[in-house]
Amino acid sequence: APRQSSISDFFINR
Amino acid sequence: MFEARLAKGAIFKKILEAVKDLLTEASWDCGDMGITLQAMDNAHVSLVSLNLRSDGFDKYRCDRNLTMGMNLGSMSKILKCAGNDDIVTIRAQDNPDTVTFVFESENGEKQSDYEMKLMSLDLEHLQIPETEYACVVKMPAGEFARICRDLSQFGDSIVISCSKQGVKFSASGDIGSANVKLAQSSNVDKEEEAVTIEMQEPVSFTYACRYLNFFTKATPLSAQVKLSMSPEYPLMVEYAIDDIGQIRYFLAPKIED
Repeated sequence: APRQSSISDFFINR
Repeated sequence: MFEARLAKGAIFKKILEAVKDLLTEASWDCGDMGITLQAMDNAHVSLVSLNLRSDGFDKYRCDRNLTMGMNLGSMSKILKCAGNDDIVTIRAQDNPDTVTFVFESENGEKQSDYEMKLMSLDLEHLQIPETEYACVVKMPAGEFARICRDLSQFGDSIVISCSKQGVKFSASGDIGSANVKLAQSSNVDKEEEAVTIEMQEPVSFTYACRYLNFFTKATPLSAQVKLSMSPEYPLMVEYAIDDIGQIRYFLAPKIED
């Protein structure tokens, strides 16, 4: 089954 | 002093319904330009970004930028006390410990105020990079909610595929599989009922039903929803909020290892 990725994989901490 | 007055107070009621199941607490950032809120769910799978422009309010005053940390369950309880036709005013002092919600009936004969304690929240703030999306689908918000609800019965994921032919929603699981295809509207009398697709390249991504169903709690805010997809980028689900702003949900995709 595909793995759930995280928002922080895509958006950078400001 | 901070004061924001909205004659269509029901908008605040709908906004709380649209976020309270996904987020337990969030910071409301108030400044000259308006009110913004950005928060991730507990699992950091999705991100909510709300923007309400100051010029969309009937009255807006913000002497000093302020951040108000609120428990959204408590805020929702308070907004449920407002009537659908009530005028809602949110008020706070500079450096506040509390925020006050004032509800006035249309005829001005009933006025209630509710004071809520603020929280000190130390939340991550993420930079959302600008991107050109590979596919942008606009469709009736009610239709999107219906499809997410229907397909959730088949599995915990929905595959959204977009091509020139249209957009396809698919799910499969123990009981079988389901596909819903929508073609671009050819003849549209009412803009609200149209399905439109802007495509640079075809895409197909897998998303968790659980979060899509949370996002569709925003359906009462807007007749149309916009789905924007790109490789290496979260899905963006956007609902316009009258002429005052928008709520955007970002959802990280499921990825094959």
